[in-house]
Amino acid sequence: SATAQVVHSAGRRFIVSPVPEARLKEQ
Amino acid sequence: AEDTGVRVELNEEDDGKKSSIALKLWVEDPKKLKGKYKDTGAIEFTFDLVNEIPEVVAQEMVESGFFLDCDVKIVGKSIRDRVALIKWRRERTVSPGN
Repeated sequence: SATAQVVHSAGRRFIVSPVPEARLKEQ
Repeated sequence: AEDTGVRVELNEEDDGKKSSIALKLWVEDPKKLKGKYKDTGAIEFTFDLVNEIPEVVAQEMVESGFFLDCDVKIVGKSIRDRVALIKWRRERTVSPGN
């Protein structure tokens, strides 16, 4: 899986995941 | 809302009750950012609609290395716009008589 977790020092959890292709703005 | 180049969407169905809600943020148009953007993908996080401030979360994203400090305002505004929309929708869907 391409997901990754980043936990900020304040305790917030950020999860990085692929951008859904259908939601990408058309170039 | 203004097109900031940063998209923020709900990452779960809003039941209209929970104060903490899952959001997903990603960059649609890197040219609208001031700093050089490293394409990391979408960032999923939870946001407390009652107790949290969008700009503080944006600052945490900067400190976590997702964005440069010069873009903290644009990221904060993007989150703020989405949060305002969620709150507005909730107000409209409050059942009559409550």
